[in-house]
Amino acid sequence: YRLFPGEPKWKKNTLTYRISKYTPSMSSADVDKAVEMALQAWSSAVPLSFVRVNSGEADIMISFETGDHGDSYPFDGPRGTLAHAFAPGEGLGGDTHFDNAEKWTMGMNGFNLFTVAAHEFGHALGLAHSTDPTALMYPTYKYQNPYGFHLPKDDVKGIQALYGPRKTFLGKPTVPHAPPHKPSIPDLCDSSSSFDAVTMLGKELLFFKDRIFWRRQVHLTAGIRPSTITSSFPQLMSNVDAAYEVAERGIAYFFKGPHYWITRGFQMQGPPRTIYDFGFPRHVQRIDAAVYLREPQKTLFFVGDEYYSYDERKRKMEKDYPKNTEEEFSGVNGQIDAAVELNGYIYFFSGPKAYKYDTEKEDVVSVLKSSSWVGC
Amino acid sequence: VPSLFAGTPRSLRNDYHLAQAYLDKYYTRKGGHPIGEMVARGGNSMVKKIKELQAFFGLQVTGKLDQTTMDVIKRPRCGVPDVAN
Repeated sequence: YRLFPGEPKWKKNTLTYRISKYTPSMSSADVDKAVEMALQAWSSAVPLSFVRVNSGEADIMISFETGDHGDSYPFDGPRGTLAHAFAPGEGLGGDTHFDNAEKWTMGMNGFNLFTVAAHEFGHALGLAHSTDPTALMYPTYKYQNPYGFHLPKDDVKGIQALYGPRKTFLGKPTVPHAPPHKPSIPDLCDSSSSFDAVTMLGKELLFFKDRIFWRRQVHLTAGIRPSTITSSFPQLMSNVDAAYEVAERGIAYFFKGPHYWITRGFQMQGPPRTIYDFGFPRHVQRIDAAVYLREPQKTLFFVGDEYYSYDERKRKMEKDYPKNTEEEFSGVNGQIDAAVELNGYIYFFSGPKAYKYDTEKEDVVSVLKSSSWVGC
Repeated sequence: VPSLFAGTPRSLRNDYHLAQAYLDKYYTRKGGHPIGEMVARGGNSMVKKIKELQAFFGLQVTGKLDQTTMDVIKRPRCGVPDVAN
């Protein structure tokens, strides 16, 4: 790896970024996503965090430009130069420009924006070009799949030479240098919030919240430990909406926005797919919770105050859905945040409450604190 | 110019200009205010930059714009120079 002369670096750990101009060759949502993932690639290795702003001056101003765009490094049309970025510093420092004449894409039919953005943000953080052909900071373009991307060793060494390693967090990563200590966990114990998603995965029970997930054995409350989602599911990063496992098939599904991923254990099985594969109507943009019921081999998907039933054998959504959740599951109040079936009971997590629902009695048999499931 | 090329005469002129622009963009130290630089055609500064490029990309350092060197020059890339800037 190489650093710039004088080794310029940011003197703060939280950097702002703003996408001030977009490109016609990609949707702005995809540009936002690619940029977020590209920054995430670096913040997974060093104690930096990135905050997006939508107006005014940001540390890293990002824009798609054409030809001569006023910084004395004009672009040259299709191919050739794809993008450039400036080393850390005031004003132009950190700014990142992409050549609008290129065909940008989230995939491979054009230049993959995640790949180029991740490289350019290396410059914006203080890395020059590397002579290691396997490094992200090698000067010439080489496609990288955004999902499952791991920063090559040479780049990790380079960026940590500037900012030191990222320490693993025990709790929510609110402040990059927050010492890994107990108090971050009681946040969950005290807060009124619930989990984003809960699922079995093999023999373990996983609870997802923001950027953290907890793993535990079903019958043991000891040895519960938090990990960052990126450490085991880099593609998911944070804020998983829903998850469920079809144990007999050994696969699990993870949902985020209109996408889902399939895993075998912790192994991602390919790129994300769209939730419309399940037969959801287009107005459904995300899932709040999902639970697989072993007996009927059906998966219930909760969206707002309604739910859908998906037949896993026939691989299709059942007719006469959606139905109203509270009408069907008496005693379960509020929107469902997460759900999981254990030993014939369905556990519904709604805010700080976990409802234990008996499908035979068709009623709630007990109500617990959500956070009691992770040892609070 | 022929001394720089191990390539065929046909693509001579285009490749030469392409290479010159590439070396000017990525292998020319431009600190502070940009300065005009008279570059003798094929002068030793061009050979020197070709050698720098070949060393950076791990190619055989010949100082000539041979095929492998031209292949690298034609690859899409980042606009940040490869030499200290």
